[in-house]
Amino acid sequence: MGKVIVVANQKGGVGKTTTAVNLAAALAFAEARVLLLDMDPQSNATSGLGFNPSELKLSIYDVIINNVKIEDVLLKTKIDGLTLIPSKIDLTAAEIELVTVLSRETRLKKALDTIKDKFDIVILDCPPSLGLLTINSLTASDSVLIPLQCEYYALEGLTQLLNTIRLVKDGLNQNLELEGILLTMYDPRNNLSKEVYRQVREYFRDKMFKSIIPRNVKLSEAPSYGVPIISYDIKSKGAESYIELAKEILARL
Amino acid sequence: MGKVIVVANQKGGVGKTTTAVNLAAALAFAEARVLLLDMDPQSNATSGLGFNPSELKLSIYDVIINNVKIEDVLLKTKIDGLTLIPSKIDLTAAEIELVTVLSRETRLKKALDTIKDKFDIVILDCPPSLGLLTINSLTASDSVLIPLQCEYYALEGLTQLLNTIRLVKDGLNQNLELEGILLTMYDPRNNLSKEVYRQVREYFRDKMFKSIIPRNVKLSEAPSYGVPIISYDIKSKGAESYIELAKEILARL
Ligand SMILES: Nc1ncnc2c1ncn2[C@@H]1O[C@H](COP(=O)(O)OP(=O)(O)OP(=O)(O)O)[C@@H](O)[C@H]1O
Ligand SMILES: Nc1ncnc2c1ncn2[C@@H]1O[C@H](COP(=O)(O)OP(=O)(O)OP(=O)(O)O)[C@@H](O)[C@H]1O
Ligand SMILES: [Mg+2]
Ligand SMILES: [Mg+2]
Repeated sequence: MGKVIVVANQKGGVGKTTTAVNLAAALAFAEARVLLLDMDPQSNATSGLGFNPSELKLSIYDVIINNVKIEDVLLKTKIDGLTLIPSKIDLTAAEIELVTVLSRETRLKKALDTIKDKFDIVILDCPPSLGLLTINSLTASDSVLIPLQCEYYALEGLTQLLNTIRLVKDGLNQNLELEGILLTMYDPRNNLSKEVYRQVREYFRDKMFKSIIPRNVKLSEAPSYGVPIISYDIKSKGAESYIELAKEILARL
Repeated sequence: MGKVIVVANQKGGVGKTTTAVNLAAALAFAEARVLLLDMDPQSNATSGLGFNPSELKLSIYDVIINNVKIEDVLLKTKIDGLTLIPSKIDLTAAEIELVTVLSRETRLKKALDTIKDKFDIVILDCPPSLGLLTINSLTASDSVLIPLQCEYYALEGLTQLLNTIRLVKDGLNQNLELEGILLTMYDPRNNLSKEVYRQVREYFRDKMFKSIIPRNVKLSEAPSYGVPIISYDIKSKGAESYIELAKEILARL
């Protein structure tokens, strides 16, 4: 019950939010009960599902910092079976406010553990950093899904991320496993894409998802309408690839 | 003397490092004396210029946290006229270590002020966040260059970034100005790109650079060879656009 998967990568713009939102929606589409939790102060996952963060009264910030009950921040989305816990810009302050707070790494875990069994899968979207918001998310999770953009700088950051995951596993969360590495924005006409694919297959063959997310403009258009790709254009290559990914993950449950 | 320009945007993957490295190299190519300072723990600007961060003894971390003299961390690059101050992964710890330190927002400014006049221009590359490393960079700078990826989520984050710049200007650095908004990864065949262009021209017409950086695969290939675009392929559209940008900035000095 309630498997918690965190989508993390400190490299920016690699497709964390796009993966969190569209995987969550594709899982809900496949009849799973899904909770999506936005742990990024940019609140892209929140706006990507059609909410305006500045109009929301409560968010995950209030749960972590002000001890508001997590049930009080659940939002129903337009997608059947998909519930959202939103973030707002005040979450930026949490990175600094958490530094001097007791059990600063496990505040999210304590809150999430009280409701995760009401869902089949919980997906966390993280900011592009390895700060306390990402550490809280890794500590609260069963596994990590790493979106990897098919670019040079993205590949460079992978070792650092795997080291951080190992540190969290040793010190804060023994159960933490690697769910898999997901190639994103893959363009078969581009040598760099093919080179990244080759390198990841060589070093992480058994950890790579079979699904690969192609570069697909529909994926970048959907958020401007506040809907996931399966609502925006279910026939697009972007939608197909996230439905494939959802099937792969459901088969493992 | 020594104009300091910070390249900042909390949205990830918008072209901060690509702009910092290639603008710095293009300015040096035009005979300016340039210092590039890597304030991102990912150290992409450091590796983008051919250095291996894990092999370096000292970095900007030692200047900000261990009071090492900033002259002791200057590195000569393969580009005439371009000097680098590198970063390493230990800079991640600085975000937390700075929280409880005296004058935590101005440590970089104090160090940079001692050497900036040895250069015509200083360029700072920032991490994708609005934490203490970015705040230190904004406080140490004369102006901010905002790379804006032609995508929906990137446009969404612009207001938050402009608010933060105003807060830093009011509280920490009265001199801070907006150098300009630079459109990056622009693709004229893509409606989203054209829509972002229209919106930025409507709301920020007088703050937009004339130069626009096109999506150009050569820009993403160059870092894997540890060289800027002007060394990798000077005839590419990517190189041309950064040379144009350098001319625009030099004309303002
Ligand atoms: N497969 C894809 N094809 C085309 N565009 C994509 C794809 N995946 C993501 N994008 C676009 O690329 C940009 C970066 O993606 P996204 O915002 O999901 O990355 P992120 O890792 O969440 O970024 P951040 O580090 O800022 O949180 C967005 O504008 C998104 O719409
Ligand atoms: N104009 C462009 N055309 C094609 N690719 C580009 C362009 N600009 C940047 N890139 C590539 O896009 C990716 C993101 O760019 P870059 O790393 O410079 O962004 P960033 O804002 O510094 O990211 P971060 O937020 O992680 O620091 C990189 O792989 C880079 O090589
Ligand atoms: Mg994101
Ligand atoms: Mg960068």
